[in-house]
Amino acid sequence: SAIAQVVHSAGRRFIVSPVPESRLREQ
Amino acid sequence: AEDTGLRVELAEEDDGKKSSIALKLWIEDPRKLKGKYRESGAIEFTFDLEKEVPEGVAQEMVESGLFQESDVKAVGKSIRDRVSLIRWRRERAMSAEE
Repeated sequence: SAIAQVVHSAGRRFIVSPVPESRLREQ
Repeated sequence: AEDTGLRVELAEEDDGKKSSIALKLWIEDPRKLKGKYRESGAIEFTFDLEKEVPEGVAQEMVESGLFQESDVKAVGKSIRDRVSLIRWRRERAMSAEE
C-alpha cells in the first residue's frame, strides 16, 4: 500500500505519502 | 519548541520570489491521522504566502478528513512556524541585497 493518495479540497491538493519503510521497521 | 509530533519542511528550494511554495508536513505519530490515512507519514501541499493563513490550511486538512478537529491548532501552529521562518529568511535576503 505504498502509494501516495491525493486528497482534493476546494482547489487544493493534499498529497498524502505513506510512512517510509525505514520508519515502519522502527515502530 | 513544544513537541507536537508535527514538522513542516520545504518540499522545494525557495527561490525567494514565488508567493506559492510547496511544503511537506511530517507526522511523527500516525495515530494523529484519521482512518484510512493512518499508514501515512507526510502530507505535501502548496501554500500561498500572500493570500493564505496557516490556520485556514489546517482547517482544510481537518475538513478533508486527514486530522481530528482537536489537532487543528497544532497543525496550524506547525505550518505558521515554518511560514514565519520562510518570510524571515526572505526579508533578510532582501535587506542583504539592498
